[in-house]
Amino acid sequence: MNAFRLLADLTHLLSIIILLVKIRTTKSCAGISLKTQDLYVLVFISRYLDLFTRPLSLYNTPFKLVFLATSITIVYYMRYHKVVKQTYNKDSDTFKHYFLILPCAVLAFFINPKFTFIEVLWSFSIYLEAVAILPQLVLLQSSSNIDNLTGNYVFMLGAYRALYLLNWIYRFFAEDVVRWIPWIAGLVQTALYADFFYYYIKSWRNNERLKLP
Amino acid sequence: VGEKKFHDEL
Repeated sequence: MNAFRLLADLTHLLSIIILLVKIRTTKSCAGISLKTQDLYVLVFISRYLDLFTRPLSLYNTPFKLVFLATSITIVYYMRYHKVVKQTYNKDSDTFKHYFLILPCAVLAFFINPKFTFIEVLWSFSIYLEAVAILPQLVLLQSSSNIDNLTGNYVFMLGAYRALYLLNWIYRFFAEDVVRWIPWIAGLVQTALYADFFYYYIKSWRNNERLKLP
Repeated sequence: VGEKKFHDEL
């Protein structure tokens, strides 16, 4: 465990808390892509099936349970809560997210640390997580104004994987750890946020409302 | 670099 890793996981947790606060206090999920949230449920379920096969960890296990529970809660709110579901921008959430799943599954089938059920699912979840933000970014681009909580949510969600990159660099030098699958996927994941980061920081510095061109 | 270490991240 190093500071980058801890900060990364806390940032990830904070992003989810921000989203839950937005949904619960404003009773609105405007600007949030249900498709991205659906993909996160799939990511966490496929990655954390190892809860049943691996020994429990005081650090990882609570995080895994929280990520599973919160992602399912968010999707539940967006689909079934009688007030929240009416605020969902269904018509702007147009990305064909199902088309992301098959290529990730094929990739996981061929590129994995070991050809076992758990390892292939783990690889699938790493690949899918890398691209799961795409529907959300497309939705933001079609929104004329992005509220602060939504902007902060997406920023924290992107920052988390960027911090993992620093953690991997640290571990490479300090612990000789080499992990090509998460490294490359994490790099792609972070790169997808580059545009968003640019406009987020620009609007923050100019004290303006965030808007993507 | 052991197998065990592989899944020590979230």
